[in-house]
Amino acid sequence: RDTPLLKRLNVYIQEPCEQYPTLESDESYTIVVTSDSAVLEAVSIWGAIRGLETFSHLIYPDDNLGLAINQTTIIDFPRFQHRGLLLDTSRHFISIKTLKINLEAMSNSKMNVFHFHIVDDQSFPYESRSFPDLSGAGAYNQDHVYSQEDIASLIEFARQRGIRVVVEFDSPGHTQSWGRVIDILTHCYSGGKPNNEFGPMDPSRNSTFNFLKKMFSEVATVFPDHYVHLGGDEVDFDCWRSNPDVQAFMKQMGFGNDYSLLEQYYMQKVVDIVGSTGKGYAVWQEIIDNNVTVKADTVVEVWKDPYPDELARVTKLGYRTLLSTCWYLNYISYGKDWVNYYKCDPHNFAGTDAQKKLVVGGEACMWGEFIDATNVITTTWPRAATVAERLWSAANVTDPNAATPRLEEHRCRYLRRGIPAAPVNGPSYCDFEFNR
Amino acid sequence: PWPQPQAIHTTPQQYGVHPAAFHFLVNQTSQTCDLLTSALDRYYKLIFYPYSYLNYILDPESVIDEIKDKPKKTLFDL
Repeated sequence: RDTPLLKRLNVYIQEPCEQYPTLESDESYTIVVTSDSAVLEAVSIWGAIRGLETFSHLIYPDDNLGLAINQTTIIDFPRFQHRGLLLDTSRHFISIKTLKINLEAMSNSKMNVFHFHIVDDQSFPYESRSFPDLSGAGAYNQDHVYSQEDIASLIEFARQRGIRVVVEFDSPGHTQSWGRVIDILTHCYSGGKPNNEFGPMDPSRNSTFNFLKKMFSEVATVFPDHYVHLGGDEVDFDCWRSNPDVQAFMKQMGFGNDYSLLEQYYMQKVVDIVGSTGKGYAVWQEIIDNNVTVKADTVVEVWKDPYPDELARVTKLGYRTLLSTCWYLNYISYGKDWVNYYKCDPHNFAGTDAQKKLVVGGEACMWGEFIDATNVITTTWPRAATVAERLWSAANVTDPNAATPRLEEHRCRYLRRGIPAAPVNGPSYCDFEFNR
Repeated sequence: PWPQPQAIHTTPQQYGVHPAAFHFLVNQTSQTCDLLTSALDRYYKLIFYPYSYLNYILDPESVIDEIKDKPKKTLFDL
């Protein structure tokens, strides 16, 4: 009876609301709970949304009071601007409903970029307006597709939570599912004859780039974020070498036998096509490794080891950089594997302050070879939350022992909220177990 | 909270939080927009109805009765 009730949270946002979050959005906020009236102040709507999430963490079940909150003062802002999670929906299809549960889980850990790795060799589930046959022939079947309405509702669901949707259309490699009806892939040859196999996109034909021009102008209108991820990783040159037209093109271009020059030529054309739509682009680090000239605002994603050397090299070239090397969460192992994720740090490399500033954050990656809607949430959460803390919290928040009880509490919070976050710290329990 | 805020200070002083007594207020001088009002609605449900929150945001029709029909005190007891 004698404990005061908290009666209100006064919310104050300084700047007019932006419509979509960006890489430059201000997510800072303060919370003061010192009387029956608490205050949440933020510069932008995105900071207010982050502050509301924190406020919801401050309220806890209490035997006497039902729900309680302690007198608290918080001043908060993210250490890194780009705190992403990649999901791969090509190797296994993942329903829109499950993708939204994942977005909800991301917002509970203040992650703010959904890297939508939507297509790849195995399947093409994106229903294109310009080229409906791409999913017609490229999807696993007509149910395993994302319609334009699905995409729009996912983008809106993410926007409500201050999450950017950065879509990846990877090329020239990883495009087998693209070529089932549109002749854009390189025909491979054996013994001087086509062998009915296909390789990367065929850079020797203008028709390839005419297709890409149309495709990426559609993508630019469907996905509002300034950035599109162009992939560019793991290009196998064997098929290009076997094709006589590509060989002739190499001669014509004076590339000799250096097929990385052909890859550079292809990526240069693609980044110019996407650049002409006004979009920025993110690419895997191979593009830079192969000396493609890209726009200054390009974001380069490092996925190779040893990551300190890779980060030093890419930032030395002056590009904004993301780290994902140590956060491939699809590699699972028995026990507390999250401690290694927690120890990985995007500033752990030899470089100048200017180079460190170029690191804009990182991404946890969940590749889909053995992941679909049955296990994507339980495998990703709360393990990805440890990456989220690495990317949001101060650089000196590094002690996994201090983090363990807090991570347990965060996992129980996920269960209370209906999100099946798996146990990651050995035997334990939550007051409210998952029982859907 | 998770992630750990840059700076946080708490004291043992508690305040009760009751769904019938608590509400969000947007300061008169604050900017506001649809994103804020929907966020406040979402977080009210997340704080006071966590168990049915996910169903609500994924399929509001399926849950709205439950939230609407449940008298606040029952939920508070929960």
